[in-house]
Amino acid sequence: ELDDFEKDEL
Amino acid sequence: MNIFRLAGDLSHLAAIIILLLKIWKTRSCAGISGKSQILFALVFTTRYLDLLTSFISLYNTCMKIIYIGCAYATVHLIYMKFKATYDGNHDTFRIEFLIVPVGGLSFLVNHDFSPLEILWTFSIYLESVAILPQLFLISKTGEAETITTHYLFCLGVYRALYLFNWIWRFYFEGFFDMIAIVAGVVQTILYCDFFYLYVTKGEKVAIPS
Repeated sequence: ELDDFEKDEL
Repeated sequence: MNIFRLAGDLSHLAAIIILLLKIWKTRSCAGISGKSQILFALVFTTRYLDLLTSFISLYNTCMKIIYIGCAYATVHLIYMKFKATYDGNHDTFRIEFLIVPVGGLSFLVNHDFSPLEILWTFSIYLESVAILPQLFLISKTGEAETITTHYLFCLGVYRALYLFNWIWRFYFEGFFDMIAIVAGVVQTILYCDFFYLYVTKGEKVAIPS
């Protein structure tokens, strides 16, 4: 799920 | 980080540097849409506010600072330093017709109704259409300088590479961001017409108006 991925993309 | 995302970031960085150097070296922003550059500066400002709140990596922080710095430097060169060479008669795309709908959509369709998340969503939607004033300007003048076509090619390729990055991350990490993917597909499709001309026409690109 998205929320365990920080917005690590530019 | 995967090869597609790194290649995409480097292509994006190359585009930003190519444009900045082109304007600086030729001391002219002829053929460049100042409105698109304003939109890109807005995209980076609203997307990279997390510079103030979270540290992800040195790479992430450096690239964000470079992107924001170059975007504002480019806008400054166009509207201040080399204003005399700005092609205002052809750069007439109404960007409020982009900002307002994109702003509304980012309130309606987002992952989380928090200020940072809505601003991030706004930046994703805005980036997908930010190149329209530039493509519109080229279609009006009927041609683009070679260096401008290289700038557009790198800029178009960057988000196309990000699409492969998202396929990679879905397959290997289970990461999946529908908002970024849909906007990225729209953004890349907008370049297709230009890509075709860039590849077939080689140097002089003339987008039929």
